[in-house]
Amino acid sequence: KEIVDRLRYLEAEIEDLELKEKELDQQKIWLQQSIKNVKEDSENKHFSYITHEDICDCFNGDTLLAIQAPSGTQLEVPVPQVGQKKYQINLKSNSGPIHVLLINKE
Amino acid sequence: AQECQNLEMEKQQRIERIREKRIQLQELLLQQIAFKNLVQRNRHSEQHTRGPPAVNSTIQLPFLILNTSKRTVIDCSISSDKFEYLFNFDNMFEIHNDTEILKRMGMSFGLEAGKCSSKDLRTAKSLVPKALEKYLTGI
Amino acid sequence: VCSTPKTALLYKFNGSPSKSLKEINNMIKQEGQR
Repeated sequence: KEIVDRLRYLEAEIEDLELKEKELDQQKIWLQQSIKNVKEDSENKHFSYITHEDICDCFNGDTLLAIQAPSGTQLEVPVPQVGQKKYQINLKSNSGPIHVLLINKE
Repeated sequence: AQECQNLEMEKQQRIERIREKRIQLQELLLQQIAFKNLVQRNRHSEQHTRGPPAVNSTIQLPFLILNTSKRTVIDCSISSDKFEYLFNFDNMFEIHNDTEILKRMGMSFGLEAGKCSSKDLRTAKSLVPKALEKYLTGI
Repeated sequence: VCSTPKTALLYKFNGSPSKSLKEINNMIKQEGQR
């Protein structure tokens, strides 16, 4: 009897969890669409920028590169070879030019 | 008893999936808050200065930021049509997307670090749909 | 089952989650520390 009761209890719990999961899935889709709408709004687009000062304040003294690229642009970072202090980045676009900006406070 | 065990396992898997999905939802909320806060800031700033900043002093979203030590030597090759770039670095680097940068700028009110004043929390809640406010309190 | 060893990490603009960038950063950091 104990096991049967436990079984029923678990089944009810799993049903609740399933509902919760479905709710989260729907909310995620809704929020993703909301973010897309907000970002694509023409007035918001006009104000969606940061200044060079904003970035420099986040990274004290570092050399900074800003990369703007079309959707689908591929950024590839090969795993460095053992013993070599050499790191690479390969940027490849199929649909438009990539813009890279060097931001250096000095 | 076997079925009980199976259901226990399924319950744990669902709990873990729900936990991950809640984190993803919270991340999306922070993204929305940060973006809307940035737009508000820039709008107020332009009203105050009566005009937009110089075009060459701003970076439009979306973007990635790469940071490396100022001692790093960077070698860059660019194709003539700018469709391909190759960078070589002699030192480590990090790459961050625009959402991450906005968080570092404080545009998400420190919510991601759990350090948010009650006043900022109220402001953050005003930037998200009412039905999702509870997730902000969760963060 | 042995998978082909990874030779590079990839990120796609407007396609990959921010997790991909974190993986790249962790990989660079680990290799740098080694």
